[in-house]
Amino acid sequence: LETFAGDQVLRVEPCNEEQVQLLKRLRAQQPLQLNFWRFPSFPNEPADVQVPFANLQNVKVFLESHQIKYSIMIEDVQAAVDEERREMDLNQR
Amino acid sequence: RERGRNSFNYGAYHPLETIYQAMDDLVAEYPQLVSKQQIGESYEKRPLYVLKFSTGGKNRPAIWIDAGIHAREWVTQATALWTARKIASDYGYDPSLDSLLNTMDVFLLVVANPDGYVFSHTENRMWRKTRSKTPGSLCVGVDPNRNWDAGFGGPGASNDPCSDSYHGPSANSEVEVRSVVDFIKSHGNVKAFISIHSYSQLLMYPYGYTCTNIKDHAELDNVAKMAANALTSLYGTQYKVGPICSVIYQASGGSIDWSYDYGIKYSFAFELRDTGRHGFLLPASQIIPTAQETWLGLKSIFEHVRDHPY
Repeated sequence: LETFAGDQVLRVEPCNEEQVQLLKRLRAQQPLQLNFWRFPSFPNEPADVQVPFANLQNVKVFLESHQIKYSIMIEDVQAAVDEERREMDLNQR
Repeated sequence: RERGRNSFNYGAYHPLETIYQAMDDLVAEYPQLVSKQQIGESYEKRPLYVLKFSTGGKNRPAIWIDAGIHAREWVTQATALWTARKIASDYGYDPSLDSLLNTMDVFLLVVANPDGYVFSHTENRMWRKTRSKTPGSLCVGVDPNRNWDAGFGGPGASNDPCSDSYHGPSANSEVEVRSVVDFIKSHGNVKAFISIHSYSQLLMYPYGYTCTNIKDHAELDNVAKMAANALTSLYGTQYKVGPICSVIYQASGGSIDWSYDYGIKYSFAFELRDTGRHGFLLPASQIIPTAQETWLGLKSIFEHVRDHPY
């Protein structure tokens, strides 16, 4: 099973068209293994992206160096998965 | 083993086999109203089943609903299953539903992407695509909501097989998409096409492949706003309403763009309750509330379609 330990989901908020384009370029970077839950679209529309733990630093540096605003929406994806599994077990019982 | 209305837990997520069994149980319980039809099979040879709700007649005008084309959005398939039982159990008690089903049929594809659904349950919780193999690439799967013949390959879809929004080698290349297209075409009398997803609470209508307004913009906007208001009335869940392109982003090859261009005026896509704070891991305790509020939105659309034949 693939695990998502340490993966985070970032909510990124581009404020202009240039930042949207930068996010689109980021999205095309396959080695970063980014999983966009909500794709970059228009200025002031948030994009949500799941970032593997190993690439968190690179992505955050990229965003910060281009003054692109972001916040951490999910601290640890695996913790959320574990919590859901716990709930599912409870339901099944 | 969960069987029948008294023991099946609609407030939980289930593996594919259990969902298919629950569909069979529903058919067995309401044989006068519900039947099951196989419209094809997935890339990995899993059956694609639709539930047909019909009170009789021949080739009546119909409403199509599909759920879970993006595998990981589990609350979608769960909502569809709850909705199936709601339609079956409320018929005969809800005058609005009665009048709908006395003139129209409803088709419900509960699991539109069964291979992806199984994969998301067993291998990768965040899987969204199909599981078809792409020659010459190690990456697997196509985004089935970029694979329809509507601005195929245009903006908002990727030509990289490794991308989560890969549009596939050609329109309808995915058997899951082709099966629906063939079914809708062979039926010939579908009047509404509703696709259910789940992320960030939106109710959208065409277009996504272009940012120009459709000719029925005013009417569909009005219908969508009424449906969103009905939905919000239950728990206060806020929905954003509008064309895909302006409400979310430009995305080509989407299902409701195809259905609209094919002539199905009432084409809508729901993005159900999911703030993103849980991602696609909407807590199980929210399944039934999500389904309940969605039902109000769906019914509002049903009523408009019933009352505005074309």
